[in-house]
Amino acid sequence: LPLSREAADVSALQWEQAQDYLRKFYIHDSKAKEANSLVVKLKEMQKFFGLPVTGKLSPQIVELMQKPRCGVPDVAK
Amino acid sequence: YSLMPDSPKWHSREVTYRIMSYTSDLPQFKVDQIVAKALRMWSKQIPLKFRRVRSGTADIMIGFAKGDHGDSLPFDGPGNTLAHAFAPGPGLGGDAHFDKDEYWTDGDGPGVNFLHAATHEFGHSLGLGHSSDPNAVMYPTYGNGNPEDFRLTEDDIEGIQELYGKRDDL
Repeated sequence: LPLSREAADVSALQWEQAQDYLRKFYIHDSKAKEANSLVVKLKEMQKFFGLPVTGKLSPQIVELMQKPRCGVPDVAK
Repeated sequence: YSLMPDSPKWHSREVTYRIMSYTSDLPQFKVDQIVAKALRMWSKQIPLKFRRVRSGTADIMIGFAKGDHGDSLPFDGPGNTLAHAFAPGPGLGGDAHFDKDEYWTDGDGPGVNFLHAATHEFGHSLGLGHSSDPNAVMYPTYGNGNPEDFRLTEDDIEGIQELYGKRDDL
C-alpha cells in the first residue's frame, strides 16, 4: 500500500529512504498485506517514537529517520 | 524497554567474548577497555559474568566491518546505520558488529561515542530489544553524550533484570 508522497512534502530521495527505513526496521512475519503495508509500518514507527499516529509521512519523521541509529529493527514480529 | 522476540537469553552464568577486529580510529587497548566497561555496565546489574577469550569461538564475537560483511545485514557507509547485534543464541547469536566506515571516538566531539554504541549493542547481545524511552541506552538512535555521565537508565536495568534477575548483592 503506497504512502502518499504528494501529501508528505518530502523529496523523491527522502521518499525512497523512508520506504527503505520502514521495510528495514518494522518487520512482520505475517503474510497479511495489511501487516506489511507501509502505512501500518509508519503508524508503528510513530507509535514507537511517541509521535502522533497519522500514517502520513512528514518532514519531522524524515528527520528522525535520518538520525544515526542501530541496525536492529524496532519492531520484529 | 522491550525484549527480543521469544525472549532469548544466555543460560550459562558465564558468557565469553572475543574481539575479532578493530577500528583504526582508536588504539586497540582503548577499544579493549571500552568493550570491558560496556559489558561491566550490564554485569553489575545481573548475575552474569563476562570472560574474554583471545582465540576460538566465543559466545559474543565483536568486530568492526564495512559494507557487506557476511551476515545479510550490510553496513551502509558513514552515518545512518552504525552497528548491529544479534540476540543470544548459537552461531551469529550474540555477535556485535560495528561499521568501520564511522568515525569512532572515546569521548566528546565529532564522531560516534563507542562506549554508548557498544553498551547499546551488548544489550541486544543479552536479549534486549529497543526501548521507546528516549533517555534509555536501548533507544534506537544514538546521541553524543559525555562518557563520564554515561550510565544505564532505570528502564535499561528493569529490562535486563526481567531476563536475568538481580545480582544477589543488589
